[in-house]
Amino acid sequence: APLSEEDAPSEITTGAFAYLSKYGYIRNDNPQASTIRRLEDYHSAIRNFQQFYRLPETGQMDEETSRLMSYPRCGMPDVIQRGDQDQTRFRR
Amino acid sequence: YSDSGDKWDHEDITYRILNFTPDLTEEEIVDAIERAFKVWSDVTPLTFRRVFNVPGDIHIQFSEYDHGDGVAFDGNGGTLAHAYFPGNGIGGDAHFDDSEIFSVFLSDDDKVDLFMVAAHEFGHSLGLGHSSEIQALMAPFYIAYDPEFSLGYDDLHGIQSIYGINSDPRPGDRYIPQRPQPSPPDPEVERCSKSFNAVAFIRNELFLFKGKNFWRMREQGKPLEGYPVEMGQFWHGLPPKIDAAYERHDGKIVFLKGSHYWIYEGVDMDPNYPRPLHEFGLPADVDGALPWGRTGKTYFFKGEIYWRYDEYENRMDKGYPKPIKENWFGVPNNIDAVFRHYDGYSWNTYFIRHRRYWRFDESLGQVDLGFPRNFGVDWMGCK
Repeated sequence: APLSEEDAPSEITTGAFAYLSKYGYIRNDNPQASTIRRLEDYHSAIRNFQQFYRLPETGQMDEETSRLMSYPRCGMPDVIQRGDQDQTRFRR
Repeated sequence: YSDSGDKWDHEDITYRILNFTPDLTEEEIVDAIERAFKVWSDVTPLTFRRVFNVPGDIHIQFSEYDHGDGVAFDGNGGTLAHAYFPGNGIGGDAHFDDSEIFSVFLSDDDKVDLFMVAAHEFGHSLGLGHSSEIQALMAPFYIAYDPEFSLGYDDLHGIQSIYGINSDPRPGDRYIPQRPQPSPPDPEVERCSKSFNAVAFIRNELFLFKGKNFWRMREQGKPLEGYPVEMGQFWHGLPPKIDAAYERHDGKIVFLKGSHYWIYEGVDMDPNYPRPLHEFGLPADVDGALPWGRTGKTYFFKGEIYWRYDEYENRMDKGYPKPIKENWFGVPNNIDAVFRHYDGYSWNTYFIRHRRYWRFDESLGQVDLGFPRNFGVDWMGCK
């Protein structure tokens, strides 16, 4: 679920967070996670996205990452998530 | 590419078009969908047949917003379509967001080419997930209609790893793939009789090169059917009898032969290759190349010595070359090929010389007991 305005640190953009969640980079199974944890998840998700598409792994929403996310796309997630954390992975 | 793990258990796939978008005529839609299926049927044993009034394997529909599957579309832009991996019920079905403006044979920023989107979605319908190769059809992003579209290495590799190759192209195929139509096996080539020129672990498959041919292997001891295939059909411009090959940390494929090396992006040679091997700081005629995971280090072997090259820095590491016997205990000199292979649990390094191979234990730093063994028997299904 998107962060509320109160919870969301300024460096998290709701759109990017939603995008990363929708396409499998962020798990939504812990809505009670702390803000710090969410921030970590967010940057980790960006890094995973960058790694998946071989972009420079900055962990930040840089121009190149943002441009790629702006393209229209297929609605299927990039990352297939299974029941438990251990099985969350990129299916190569 | 990624493989969902789901596949159809039959080759004659049926599809049913449940409705049409008003953006195009029914004839245009049917033609785009037929062309999209043909992308996949041309390179696999699969056939696609349209059915009416009876359930099909793949149901195709155009819908807006919430359309009953729990995954709502988002209006114009954003998500264009989605599809389900093979299976019963909704499995295999492809849904197109009717808020998009679909077109055919038109490169227009405001419109989406139905053939391009459908070809991608049907890839999901057949079991492929998203590719991290941006240029691949199975990459999720829609960039533009490509009038020169042809299925690339990554997609071809992916779908053929699930369904195998189309060994009997049908007459009248309109879509002629520019990439490999593997040739019939060459009876003169005895995969078990000699050693290999080079072996490389590329995109999670083992590629074994001998003379002008290569074999592919997904599982140890089970070379894919339809091989060997001539290297030149796959990697255009590559000469036969290469010395070594490896997948670099960035996904590029490097081939070495004699005093030169070639770099390929998938099946396409990068511009300005081949280039002289002395740019690596290496002599001609290396025996083998061994990339070391994502460290960016690559080991090169020749005769009794080896080098360690830093791919990020583009230079040989200091202190090299060194004698093979200094750090690779039990590994012979004058190898034919070397590769690293993931067996599902851990990585092992294998050295091949003539018809024998040695398994090197990375944690112990020495060749495992019981080696060398017969490579053909253990790896190539030879008796």
